Amino acid sequence: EQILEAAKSIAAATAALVKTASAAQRELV
Amino acid sequence: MPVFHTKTIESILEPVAQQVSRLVILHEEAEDGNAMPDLAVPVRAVKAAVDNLVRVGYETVNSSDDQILKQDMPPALTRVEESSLLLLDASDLLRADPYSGPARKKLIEGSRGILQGTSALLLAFDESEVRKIVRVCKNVLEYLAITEVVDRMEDLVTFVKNLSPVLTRMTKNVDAREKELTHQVHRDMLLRSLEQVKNLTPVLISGIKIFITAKQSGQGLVEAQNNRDYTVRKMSDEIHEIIRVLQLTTYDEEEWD
Repeated sequence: EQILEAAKSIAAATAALVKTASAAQRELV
Repeated sequence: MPVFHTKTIESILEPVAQQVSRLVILHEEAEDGNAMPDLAVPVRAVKAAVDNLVRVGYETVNSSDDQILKQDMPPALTRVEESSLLLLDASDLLRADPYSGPARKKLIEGSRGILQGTSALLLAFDESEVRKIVRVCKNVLEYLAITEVVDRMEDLVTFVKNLSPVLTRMTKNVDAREKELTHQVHRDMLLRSLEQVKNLTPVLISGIKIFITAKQSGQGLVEAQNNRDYTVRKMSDEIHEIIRVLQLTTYDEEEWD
């Protein structure tokens, strides 16, 4: 259970990071 | 065809997988890109989550008696940890140069690595959970194997008393697993075999009863024995099929196709 919760946190944090990076790129495309 | 074979893994990884592919596409379409914003804060959040996962992961490895899990989980944790270092590098490089090409590459490589490492970790954990269910199934098989020594009514009472809780546990576990799977074909296969086992259980008990009666009366013994053994074989085959399907992933089937 703890593993699943920890994996959820990583996935959410990574998705947020990548979204921020994508947002900057998208302005150009 | 679903990419992730359980709903839990899918719900965790699907959103981040989509974000990562979007970033890769954007990177490919606009190689030099716009200036990147300062990513220090979101990268620190990822690093904190990674540190927590590594801690929890090793706790799980140390407290488990599953040797395969002990072997499979550390490389996945290393992959996640190393990928988070790439993100930190990317963040540092971008602070110095918001247009840095190597930083963008590290950002993609790092986020992709986290996705792959977390996926490998969840898969290792999931396979370990499946092995627990398989052990319960094998427990039922062991009980079925001793059917042939049940030749008195008292033995039959003990046999049923012992078999029932294991069978109930197997049914409950397989039922829950079936609901977790994203692949409809695998779900249907599990449901079908489980239904067969449920239907055959009273047939088996009745078959043993007939065998005991035949043994006492000395009439129709061979036929009663054959019928009992046939039911045991049918039930065992279905449980072996359940074990096989439990260990399948969508990937296996694609490979087979």
